[in-house]
Amino acid sequence: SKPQAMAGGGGMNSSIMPMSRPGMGGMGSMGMTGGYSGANAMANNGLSPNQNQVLSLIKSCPEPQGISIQELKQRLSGMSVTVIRQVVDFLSNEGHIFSTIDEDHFRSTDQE
Amino acid sequence: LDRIAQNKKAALERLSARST
Repeated sequence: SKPQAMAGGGGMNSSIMPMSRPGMGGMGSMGMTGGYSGANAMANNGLSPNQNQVLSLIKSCPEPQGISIQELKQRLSGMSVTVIRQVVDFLSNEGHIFSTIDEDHFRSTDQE
Repeated sequence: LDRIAQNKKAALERLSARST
């Protein structure tokens, strides 16, 4: 038959707590923003920003024969043909896009 | 046009092979 010591002790402590909060200061403001930006660089489906850009351009092209490498290059000023080729190769291997009339024209698979 | 359909079919197969 032992009375619970905790209940009494807790009550006493709580009257002290608000005055001196050891170690609590600053923790809330510091940590939050750091970790998030990294997740944004690698967007949704695990594709790189370049790959997503190319894929969405190909998706947005209504032509039945698809979009040409030349057209992709014009729209993606700043991306070299070499890089575009690499991205297109990758997307094609994954099955997101496919070549149409020749190896220079591509269409997206998930566009009807 | 047949070639386009074939390429699309092949691409869709690659896609589903990846996702399963």
